[in-house]
Amino acid sequence: ADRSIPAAKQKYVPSSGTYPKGFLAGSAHAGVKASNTKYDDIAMIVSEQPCAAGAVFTQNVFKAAPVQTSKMTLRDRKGESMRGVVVNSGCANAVTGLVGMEHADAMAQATDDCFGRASDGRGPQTLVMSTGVIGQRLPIDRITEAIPRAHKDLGSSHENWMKAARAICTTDTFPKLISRTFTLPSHPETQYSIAGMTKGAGMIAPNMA
Amino acid sequence: TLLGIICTDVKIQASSIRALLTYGNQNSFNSITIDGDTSTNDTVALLANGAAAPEGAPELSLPFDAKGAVIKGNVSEDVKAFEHILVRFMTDLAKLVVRDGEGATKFVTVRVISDTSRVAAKRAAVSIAKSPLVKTALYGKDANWGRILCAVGYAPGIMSTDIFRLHPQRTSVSFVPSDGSEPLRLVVRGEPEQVDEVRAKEILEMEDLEIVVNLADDLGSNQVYTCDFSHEYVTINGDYRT
Repeated sequence: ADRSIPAAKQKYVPSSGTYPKGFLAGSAHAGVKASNTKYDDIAMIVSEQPCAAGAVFTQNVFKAAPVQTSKMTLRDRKGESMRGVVVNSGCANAVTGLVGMEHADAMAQATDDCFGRASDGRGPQTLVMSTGVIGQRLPIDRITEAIPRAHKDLGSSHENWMKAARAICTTDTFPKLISRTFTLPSHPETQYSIAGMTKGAGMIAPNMA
Repeated sequence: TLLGIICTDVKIQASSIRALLTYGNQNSFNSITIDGDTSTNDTVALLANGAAAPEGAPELSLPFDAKGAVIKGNVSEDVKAFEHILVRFMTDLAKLVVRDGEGATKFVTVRVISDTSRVAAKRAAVSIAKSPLVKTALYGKDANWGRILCAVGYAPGIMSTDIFRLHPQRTSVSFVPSDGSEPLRLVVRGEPEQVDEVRAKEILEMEDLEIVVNLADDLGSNQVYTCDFSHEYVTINGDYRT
């Protein structure tokens, strides 16, 4: 499908941004959904140095494999020494059984391999997210081949962040990306940044914890 | 499915991130609904690498008691400031999701005021925000306040008046336009107003709209963000898998 942004929505898409130091964004095309022949559907957001991380997850009882994998990763690492997030759109990897769990783990490991796996024996340093159709298996070979390309694409520019924000979209009509700067009371001379991307469109009534 | 990735160069203690994110999530992503369906994949992550923190700056950390609960009186000014920034940031991200709900043409804030509890207010707000009949009326620019009250009346727990003490004769409904002009009162303390349909249409033509339901006269309130429900939603989802 054509992914041009509707005129009424263009005002919500930023043309520039100020992004947090030490974070990089990248994307690549894997063709997760067969009908997608040209748009990036793999996104990678990483910290150049190990970082702290946390997440909230759906409370739906049928938790997708990447949800289960990412929960375990955060539990095993206590949220410490994380590197980033890898996302695919086009297939949710939900209700895909043990193979789905292996696929989610393969995505995390393929991303870790781009940086050199941690030697602390505490498992992956990457969170995995998937979105799309439920009940279908990931074309995992295409995804693990695309992940190093997303890694090569990493950068800190607004274009890098915007491409990644676009790559996580499904039926969204525009990429959702916000960035801001701020200071904290104890050292007002230091400028900090926060940036975030999100996607939604349908099956949206979040109840995360 | 809702996905979110938030990154900051503040230095935050790993064990505090989850609490900060959980707090921020409650009034942002957990307060939106497009179609009432909770996905199998919803995930929002927060990553903090401390890359902008000056040398020797302490990491932001929440004080926890032995049971893992935050000791609210001991929260630092830096944490309070960051928490405020994070909540606003997450709310703005969540609002973007609503603005791009499948087939959505309107962004609707549903605010319910209750003198019994914020839980009652939230349940009533969610019930309105999820109602297909309310949402189709919004799409059709029909000031059908009866559907709004109907949705309040069957909200989980509301029917048990011992718990939430909802009094129909004390309930009021208004549309608040986004341009700052006078709200349109539809029901005042259980009595229907003579609705100016032209004015109602004017308000419903706007992209942004607020529905305010006052379950009594007071003060606990909660809000949920939603959108209208159009033909396009059916078109998109009629063949999503294939």
